[in-house]
Amino acid sequence: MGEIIAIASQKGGVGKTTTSVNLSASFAQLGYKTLLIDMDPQGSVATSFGYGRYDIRNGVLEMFTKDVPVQECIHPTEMDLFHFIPSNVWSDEVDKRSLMGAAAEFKLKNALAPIKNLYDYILIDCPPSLGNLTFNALIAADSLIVPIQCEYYALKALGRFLKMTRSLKTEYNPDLRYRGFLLTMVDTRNNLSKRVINKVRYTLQGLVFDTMIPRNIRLAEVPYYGKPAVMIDKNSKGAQSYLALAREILEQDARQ
Amino acid sequence: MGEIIAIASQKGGVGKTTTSVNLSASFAQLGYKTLLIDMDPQGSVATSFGYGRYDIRNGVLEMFTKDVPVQECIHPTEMDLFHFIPSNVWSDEVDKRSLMGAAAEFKLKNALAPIKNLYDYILIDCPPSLGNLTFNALIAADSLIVPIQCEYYALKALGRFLKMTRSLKTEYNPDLRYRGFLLTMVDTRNNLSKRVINKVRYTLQGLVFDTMIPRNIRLAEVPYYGKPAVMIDKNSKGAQSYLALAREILEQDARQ
Ligand SMILES: Nc1ncnc2c1ncn2[C@@H]1O[C@H](COP(=O)(O)OP(=O)(O)OP(=O)(O)O)[C@@H](O)[C@H]1O
Ligand SMILES: Nc1ncnc2c1ncn2[C@@H]1O[C@H](COP(=O)(O)OP(=O)(O)OP(=O)(O)O)[C@@H](O)[C@H]1O
Ligand SMILES: [Mg+2]
Ligand SMILES: [Mg+2]
Repeated sequence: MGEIIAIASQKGGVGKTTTSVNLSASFAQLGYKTLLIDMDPQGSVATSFGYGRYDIRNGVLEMFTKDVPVQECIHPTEMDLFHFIPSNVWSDEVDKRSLMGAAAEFKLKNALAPIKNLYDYILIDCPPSLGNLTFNALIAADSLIVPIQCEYYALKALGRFLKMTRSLKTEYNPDLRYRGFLLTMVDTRNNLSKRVINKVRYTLQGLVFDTMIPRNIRLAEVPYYGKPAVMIDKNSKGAQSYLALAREILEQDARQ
Repeated sequence: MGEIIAIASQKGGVGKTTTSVNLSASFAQLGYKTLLIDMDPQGSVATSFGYGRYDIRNGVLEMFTKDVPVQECIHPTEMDLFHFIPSNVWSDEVDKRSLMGAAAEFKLKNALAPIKNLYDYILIDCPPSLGNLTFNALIAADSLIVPIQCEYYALKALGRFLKMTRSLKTEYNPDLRYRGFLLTMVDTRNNLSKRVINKVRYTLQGLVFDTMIPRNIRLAEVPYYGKPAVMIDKNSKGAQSYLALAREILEQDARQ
């Protein structure tokens, strides 16, 4: 019960939010109770559900700066089994002010403790950086999914990210494990994509998910309609690939 | 002489590094002496020139933590008029440790003062966040270019970014001006792109560059070869669009 999975990468625009939203929706579609937490000040998760700034009562910001209990920060979606906590964080300043106190790194882990077993999966969408907000997520998490965009800069940025997560794991969260590396925006028609896929599968061996997420314009369009792809265009390649990813993760669990 | 232009956006993956590298190379191609500074711990600028971690003597890290003079951090490229300073920053930790001192926000501005008039243009590539490193860049800069990817999350994230830059401008750098907003990864075949272009041009009126950067696979491929597009595939749509952007900026100057 209640596995916390962080979706993280320092590289920007690799599909962290798209994965967080669509994988959560896929788990809910398959009958698993899922909570998605947005640790990114950009607040793209709320955008994905058509929530504007004034629609949000409490979010991560209130959890961190006003100690509002986590239960009061949970918002519904149109899917019964899928809830989310928006970031509502308006700047990295919160990052500094509220997280500079003692044991600041454990703030999220402690805040989530009361509800951890109310959900089957709790996903955390991370910002594209290695600051306090990502640290909090990696310390609260049981496991980590790292999206890798099939392009050169994302490939080269991976080494540093892995180095940082390894040292964080040793210092703060020895039980953190890699759930898997997810190849995103895959376009098998071009050589760059193929080259990156081969390199990643060779270097990371069995840690890379079999499921790959294709570049699919529907995934970029659905946030405009305020719903995950699995809700408004279930047969699109994007929605189908995230359902396949959810099934692959569930099968990993079944085998354990 | 010596205009410092920051290339910044909190949204990840919108083309900050691609713009920084290819616009700098275009200025150099047109005969202007250009320096590119990488303030992003990911170090994608060095990657763009095939520099590995061990090829770098000094970078922004050494400038900030060891007070190495800026002249000793400058690295050449294959273009005579184009130099760069790699980030060499290995984590956001430097962000905290070295930038917590007094007047930390002005560290970059002060470090660049000795060389500001040796170049026609100094561009600064920023990380996808609003932390110390981006603050330093926006305070050192005379002007700001904001790349906007033609997709929904990037559009929605813009409002918050503009709010933050406005309050930074008032508090720290009243002379900072918008050089322009740059539409990137434009694909006029799809509705999403068209919708974003119309919305951005309507909301930001005359501040949006006429030049738009098309989605062009060559731009994603060239970092693998360690050269900007203008050096190895000058006739590609990507290289041509960045040359057009450089000319548009130069014409703005001529009209002033
Ligand atoms: N498989 C895909 N096919 C096509 N477009 C995609 C795909 N995945 C994501 N996108 C689009 O690419 C852009 C970047 O994705 P997204 O915002 O999810 O990345 P991110 O890693 O969360 O970015 P950030 O680093 O800013 O948090 C978005 O506009 C999104 O809609
Ligand atoms: N016009 C374009 N057409 C196609 N691909 C592009 C274009 N511009 C950038 N790219 C590719 O898209 C990805 C994101 O671009 P880039 O890394 O320059 O963005 P960024 O804003 O610097 O990202 P970060 O937020 O991580 O710093 C890269 O793989 C890059 O090669
Ligand atoms: Mg995101
Ligand atoms: Mg970049």
